[in-house]
Amino acid sequence: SENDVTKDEL
Amino acid sequence: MNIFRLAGDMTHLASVLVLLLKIHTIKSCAGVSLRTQELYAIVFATRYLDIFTSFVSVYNTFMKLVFLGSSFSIVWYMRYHKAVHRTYDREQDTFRHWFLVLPCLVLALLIHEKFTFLEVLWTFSLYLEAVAILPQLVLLQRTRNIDNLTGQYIFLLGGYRGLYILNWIYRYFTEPHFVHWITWIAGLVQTLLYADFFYYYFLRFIGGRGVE
Repeated sequence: SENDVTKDEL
Repeated sequence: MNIFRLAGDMTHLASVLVLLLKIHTIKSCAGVSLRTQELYAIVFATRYLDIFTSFVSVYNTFMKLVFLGSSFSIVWYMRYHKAVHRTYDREQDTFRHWFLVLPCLVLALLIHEKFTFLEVLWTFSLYLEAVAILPQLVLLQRTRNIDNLTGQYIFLLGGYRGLYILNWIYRYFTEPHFVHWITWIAGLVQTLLYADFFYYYFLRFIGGRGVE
């Protein structure tokens, strides 16, 4: 989902 | 991954290495706020809870382990290592940092992207990181002069989130639907808190003196 995109950052 | 985010991560890594270098080699934490280090340990502990549940890349997992390991070992060094603890300025490092934790937790419960346990704690870590530097900046003003390593540590720590802002701008223009107001505002507040430090830090380069 779009939110998972954020979680690729530290 | 883009050049801004890579530069940001490397700057963050450099800040941690500079601090570990100072503490491990010269066994000194003079001018370093234990309270800021404790807040950062909480920031990483609550931000990387998904380290075992969601795999993004080897790089991502490796860096998370580095930041978790270094932040907790720095706190351990400053609290329990005799030689290092002796150089800790307890009388001056008095910012009530626990007063920062609760408001950040309440704010995360009110403003978040998804109301799930992991997401709320992750949002909490963003808010807490934004203010985690305050004890260090207060200590800085009290201890007047600081050594170069501590100055470089703070400079790199402040710079990394600034580079992340460039990364967010880049991703906003290159990736559809990449909008994360919470992350952006927290990151902006965090970087702005360093504004006056950056000012004096650059004066130092111009004046060639220690950080006053």
